[in-house]
Amino acid sequence: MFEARLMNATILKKILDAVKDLLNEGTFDCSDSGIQLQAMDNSHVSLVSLTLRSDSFDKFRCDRNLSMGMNLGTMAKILKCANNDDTVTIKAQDNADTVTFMFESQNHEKVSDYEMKLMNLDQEHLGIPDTDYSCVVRMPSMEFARICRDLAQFSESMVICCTKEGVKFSASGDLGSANVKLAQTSNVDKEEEAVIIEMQEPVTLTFACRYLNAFTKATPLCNQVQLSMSADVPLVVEYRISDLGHIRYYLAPKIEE
Amino acid sequence: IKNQKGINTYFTAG
Repeated sequence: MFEARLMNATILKKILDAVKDLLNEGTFDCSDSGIQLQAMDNSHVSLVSLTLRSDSFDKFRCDRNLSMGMNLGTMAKILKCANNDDTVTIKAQDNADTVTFMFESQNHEKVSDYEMKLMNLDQEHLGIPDTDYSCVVRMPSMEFARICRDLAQFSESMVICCTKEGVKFSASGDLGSANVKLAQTSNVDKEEEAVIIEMQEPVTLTFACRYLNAFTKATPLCNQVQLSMSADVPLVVEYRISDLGHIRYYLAPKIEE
Repeated sequence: IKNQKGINTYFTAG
């Protein structure tokens, strides 16, 4: 038996919004420790890794490890049927071929349940080692979304250059070029507005704007985003999900052929 | 020309 309850549907809606542009389907691996989803986008250029910790759910029961392959488009449709302040309970029997989403209104007067067929997904699971990155940038997530949107007008790709002074985002194409420089915040009054750079070595990497823009769909989940970079390895774009866990996007850099 | 490798080439299976 698997059962996980959240007092508020909003967070689950935001999580689905953050992944559904990149992934059509995904396997939710459920265990005692929580729920994990790892999947590559269709073109295998980026990887999404979602972790939700069991102790942050309002109720969590997982008698045996369970892998539930879900169509994320269908899941998003079902979650649209929940009001933001509804309690959401996700339920599945062991070895079941369906999962049930139950929504309960705050006054307990409306209860709805939606059953969804599970899928057998043959997805490659990747081991992601803990890595020390040359540069780690923390910045307001809205600012990052804005920069990705603005620079995508100029080019398919964006160069991110990080030094200890700051981080520079650049794009150039037929229309012209754009550069946005952010200096490290000198006086941190409000932590969520700060730009903080931890640098071991300066890094310059190029990435596809299309994917960066897809990652910024997670902006409503967290005020801050963390970008971790080292030469010639995937960028990690991380959004924390309050005390519930995090969503990390990995993106392969563009390299000279 | 810049291109990108598959993300799975950076990580090990498992």
